[in-house]
Amino acid sequence: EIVYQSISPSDFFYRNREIAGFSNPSRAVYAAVRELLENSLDACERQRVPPDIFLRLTEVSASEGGTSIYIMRIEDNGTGLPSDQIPSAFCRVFYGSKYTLQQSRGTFGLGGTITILYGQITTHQPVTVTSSTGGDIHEFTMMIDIERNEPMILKHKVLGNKKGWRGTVVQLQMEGDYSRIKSRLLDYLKQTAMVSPYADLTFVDPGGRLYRFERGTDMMPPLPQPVKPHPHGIDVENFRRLVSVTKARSMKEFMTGHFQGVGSKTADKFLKLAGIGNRTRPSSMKPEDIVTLVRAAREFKDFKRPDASCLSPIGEELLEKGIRKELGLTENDFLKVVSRKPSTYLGFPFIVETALATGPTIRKQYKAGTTIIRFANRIPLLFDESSGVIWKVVNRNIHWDTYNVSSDTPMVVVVHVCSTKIPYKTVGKEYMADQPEVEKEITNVIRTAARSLRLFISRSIRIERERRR
Amino acid sequence: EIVYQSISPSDFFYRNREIAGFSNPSRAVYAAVRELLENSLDACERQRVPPDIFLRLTEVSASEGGTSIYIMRIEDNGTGLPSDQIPSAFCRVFYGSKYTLQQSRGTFGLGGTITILYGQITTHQPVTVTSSTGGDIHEFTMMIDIERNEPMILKHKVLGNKKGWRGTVVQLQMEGDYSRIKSRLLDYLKQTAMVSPYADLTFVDPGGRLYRFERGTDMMPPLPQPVKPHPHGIDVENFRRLVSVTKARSMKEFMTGHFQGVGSKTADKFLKLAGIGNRTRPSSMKPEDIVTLVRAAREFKDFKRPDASCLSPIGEELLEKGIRKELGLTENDFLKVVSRKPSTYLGFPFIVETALATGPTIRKQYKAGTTIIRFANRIPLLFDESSGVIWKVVNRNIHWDTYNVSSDTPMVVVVHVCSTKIPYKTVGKEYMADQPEVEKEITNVIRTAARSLRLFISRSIRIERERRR
Ligand SMILES: Nc1ncnc2c1ncn2[C@@H]1O[C@H](COP(=O)(O)OP(=O)(O)OP(=O)(O)O)[C@@H](O)[C@H]1O
Ligand SMILES: Nc1ncnc2c1ncn2[C@@H]1O[C@H](COP(=O)(O)OP(=O)(O)OP(=O)(O)O)[C@@H](O)[C@H]1O
Ligand SMILES: [Mg+2]
Ligand SMILES: [Mg+2]
Repeated sequence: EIVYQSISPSDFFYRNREIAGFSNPSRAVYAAVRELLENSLDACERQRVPPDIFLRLTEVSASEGGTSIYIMRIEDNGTGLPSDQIPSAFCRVFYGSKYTLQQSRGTFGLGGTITILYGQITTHQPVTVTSSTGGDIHEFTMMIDIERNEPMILKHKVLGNKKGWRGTVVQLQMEGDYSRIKSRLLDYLKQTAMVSPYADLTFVDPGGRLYRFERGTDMMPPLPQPVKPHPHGIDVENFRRLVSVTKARSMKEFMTGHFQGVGSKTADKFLKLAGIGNRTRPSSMKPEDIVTLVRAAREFKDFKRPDASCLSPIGEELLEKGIRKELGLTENDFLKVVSRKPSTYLGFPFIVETALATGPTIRKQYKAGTTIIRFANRIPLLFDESSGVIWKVVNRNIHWDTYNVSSDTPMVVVVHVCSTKIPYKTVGKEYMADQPEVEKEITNVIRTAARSLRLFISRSIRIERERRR
Repeated sequence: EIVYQSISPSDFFYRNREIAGFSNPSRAVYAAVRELLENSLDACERQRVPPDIFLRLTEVSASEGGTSIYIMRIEDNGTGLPSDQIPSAFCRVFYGSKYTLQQSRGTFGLGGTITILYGQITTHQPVTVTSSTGGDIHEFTMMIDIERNEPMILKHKVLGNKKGWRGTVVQLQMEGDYSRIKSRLLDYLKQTAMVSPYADLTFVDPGGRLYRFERGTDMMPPLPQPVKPHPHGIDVENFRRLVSVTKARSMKEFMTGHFQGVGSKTADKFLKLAGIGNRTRPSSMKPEDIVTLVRAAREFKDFKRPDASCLSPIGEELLEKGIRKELGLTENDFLKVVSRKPSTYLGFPFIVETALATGPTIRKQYKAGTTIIRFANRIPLLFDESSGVIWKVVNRNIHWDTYNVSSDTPMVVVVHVCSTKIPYKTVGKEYMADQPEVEKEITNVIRTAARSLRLFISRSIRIERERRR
């Protein structure tokens, strides 16, 4: 009489689409653009090709409730996908290529799929994905079997590819409300351009208006390399998984072979501290020894610092350039950019970069007080500011008065956190959880930048006083 | 060279446990208590038995990082579970009994499982679930196969049940930090007691301290009844699913048989408006007709108001009693409780109840200004206040000065939203999305209560003035 049942992952997100960011028709437009554009940027960066991305939103029909039906179409010159992967990548939740330990915007394996799901349930129209990795061009027309979390292929055409085109085109129909989200959407595109100046973005909105964000540089950031996990991130589950596939015949070989930052001497020292024999076979570790190992690994201070080759920070030079251009700063304004060394939380490497800006240009554009601009893995975060860790640091951890900043000072704080795992609190990637190590790093990098800010402000105050005499 | 793969739902939440609310060791304690207590309250209310719930958190060991290992144990006198359902209910993500259209705290089919998963990955200890529906008592010791999202049964004992006990005991070990979350946790328990005065809750904390929330009444709220969906909630996906199982041989029979609020005349009128023949076989509906039907259903004004027998509002009487007791109000204080008629959003029925309180007692307990106390389906919401729809309404939609409320007025605003589907924006149920209809209803109910508040404040001001002369 009580009925127990299970549901598929796509059914879960069909029933709870607000959880994925599709909370109302205007947010749905934002979420859809975000998910598709981030997939295209990832795909272009993956092969270090300067992105050329075309995004078009066309109104098909308006309805009484204020919402409209749009065609959303995005085209990129990225990696493309192998034809046998296209159906699952786009029409299956929890399927993707970004489950590895290297920085990318995508991470969950569901963003593109849920955008397609939302389009399907609001318009009953299939999605068309056209893609090539350099060979034939494959065009799939598909829908999602929501109860089974599986793709349904309605049509599959194979076309020749004389020009050797490589990339992906996604076209779908969806219900939405562009007018209510327009200004936020344009902010998202502007901020994307600010931290990805090598990308050339074109957006045509339902009114037919064209927005072009031109390429500022051809220099692509270095490609993040997949890395081994850092031992600070060992937990009983990933230990168990590694043991089931390892070829290591001793715990020493296991530690040096499966983790970064563990040399031969370090492995000896660590295992001795954890009370585990060097020669112990990994598969013979008892549960209580595994727990001891995990606890000891977290506290052990002598593993090498994390390998940051899996990360792709914006870099002080590009960040400064992008901010100067985006905020229109002059030499009368102050700008200080600081990029910290890599750190880890739960074994995941991360880097925090920040910029503080103030001065007459800032005072003109922004009201007095602090404006925060946030990024995570180069994704602009525009919602739920006060729920996230950056807001907490700026408003609670930094004592701005000690840096000569008053509530009247117009200031822009830019923070970028990049990691192999951003601690997002929501599937819609709206804001980050207040992970203790991440919070500490953001606090430290802002304090470092604020020291330069203090000098600038005290000097400006002094210059102002002398001018008045 | 690009590797595509899929992951299971439990693997997704293992990798992204912040998404489920387990963002750091202190929040993990809060999330675990929430998920287990809400399961127990649902189970007791399901059979209209006044809940007797015992929750104990025992410290097993402390670690250097400030976190500890706890044993968490909760016991209830609820429905219990059939023995063949226990493994999947507790050790499989997206499995449960609350996927029906009736109000309950649980809704996603994952809260208890993720709590058990968190305990398992931080301590490598299995969970023990003991339960009976009145017959034999079954005791399962289990772990989750995270990569497959399946239960692993380590032990299964069947015990006699002479006393005919019915209920469930869950015991697990987990890492956490109780001291950092203690005060919020106690607020959660107090507010739970405030809106569930028929529940008897006992909590023993790691320090051995006992907190008892005694039963205030034996009157259980009426049991929410499962209902048919309301036609405003038709979308192409659920239409398609109904068509594949329906026995209706005409669209008229389909509308009256599968939905609430559609009588014979209403079905005729609606189908005529949508341009669909009464006698059309549901299975022969073309895609474009389905879309027309869905659009027309959303705008159609003449379906009956939603059937609220699936809802369980607190009710003005119980809410008033609970608030008076919880806030310690006297007859010098003002309290106005308003409960609105049911409304729908996307076809889901919902009710908003609110209470406004001010006066000398409020001024003593709370600083000047507004304190918001939020509930969704009787669950206290204590985090991310400014991200949710209630905060938006209180701070943006209500012009408090027109109700004589100044920034100096000490005021408590209590809001309870109950629905067959709460528009949570997060898996951790922290706050609600600003669904337009829900936002509108909250705005209207607060305005209604605020009109009485205005009279009270203007009268108090007048009395104060006359006293000064
Ligand atoms: N434009 C594209 N070009 C190349 N590959 C793509 C493109 N869009 C999607 N993909 C592939 O499809 C997969 C699934 O995409 P989806 O957006 O659903 O998840 P994701 O990007 O991996 O993670 P997230 O949910 O965080 O976005 C990606 O991992 C990628 O391999
Ligand atoms: N104490 C309990 N007594 C009886 N049944 C329980 C109890 N705890 C869990 N269950 C059963 O196990 C199922 C799964 O619980 P779980 O908490 O994982 O999901 P849920 O409560 O359905 O949804 P949510 O994720 O929103 O909490 C429940 O639907 C319920 O049927
Ligand atoms: Mg993606
Ligand atoms: Mg639950």
